[in-house]
Amino acid sequence: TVGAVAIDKNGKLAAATSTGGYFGKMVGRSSDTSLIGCGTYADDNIGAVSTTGHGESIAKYCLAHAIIKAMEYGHKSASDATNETLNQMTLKLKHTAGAITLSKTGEVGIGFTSEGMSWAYRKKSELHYGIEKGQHEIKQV
Amino acid sequence: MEPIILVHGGAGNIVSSRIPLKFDGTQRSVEAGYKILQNGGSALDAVEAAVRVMEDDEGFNAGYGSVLNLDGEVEMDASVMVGADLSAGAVTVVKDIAHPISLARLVMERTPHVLLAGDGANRFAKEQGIVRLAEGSLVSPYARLTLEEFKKQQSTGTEIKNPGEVG
Repeated sequence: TVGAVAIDKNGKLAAATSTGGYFGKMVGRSSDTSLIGCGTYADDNIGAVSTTGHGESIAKYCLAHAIIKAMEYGHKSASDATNETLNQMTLKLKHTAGAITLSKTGEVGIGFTSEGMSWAYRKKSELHYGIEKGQHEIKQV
Repeated sequence: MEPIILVHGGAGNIVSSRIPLKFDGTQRSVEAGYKILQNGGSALDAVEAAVRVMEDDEGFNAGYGSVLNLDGEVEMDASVMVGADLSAGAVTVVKDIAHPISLARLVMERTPHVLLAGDGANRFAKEQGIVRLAEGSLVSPYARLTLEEFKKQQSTGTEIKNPGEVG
């Protein structure tokens, strides 16, 4: 699965997610990626999210929307909302996932309960990226 | 507002041989999206451009290089959402389309619906002038190998290990 979230100079947010699904899946299986609120969500008043991971769990947990609501009602930062919601989903459903989040103020949230997740973001002249837990590389571009 | 673009290239147990592909692809994806933002473009255009880069890249499970279903076919899903008015579009179980994310955007912009599936999504793509690729064009050698290993493990009754991403 791949995904992107962005905020433009006018403070407008968008989110996008695309996937081939799960290897060896049944013919005709739909994933969370196609479900708004599960794989993708964006609201200019709060933030934008794209998710990846165990699709059936993400769908049952409405993961993208749950992260946004943790920010809206729980007043969590993008990072806390992302990581706490992912941990809650994995605790409840015993499967892993990851998510990227941008808040309306441009806060970045990156989290995953899986072994790894590739991610990258650009802000001004800095490119940030990583895959493993705790990895956060920065290079000037 | 300072523009920002953030991308992911999938979660799971990423095998070490695939890590350089992931680093390279996510960075190219970010640069494609950021260029649009830097030139005053919209967040929507930026996320679409960023995802298209990864859909073209065999190193990611989307577009070319997608994992295969049990029949050995690529069936893809995509969705997009705009924060200003909560407009959204999505497609599911689409075949032989290079950029499902752009088809999802067309569903959002040119239909009264949020989600189109299977044959209906492919028919809509044709109506919109999106070229349908030759059958099997999106199947990569790595995806074929992964499915073969999965089927082998299934037939021998060995514990099935996920060789890559979880989704």
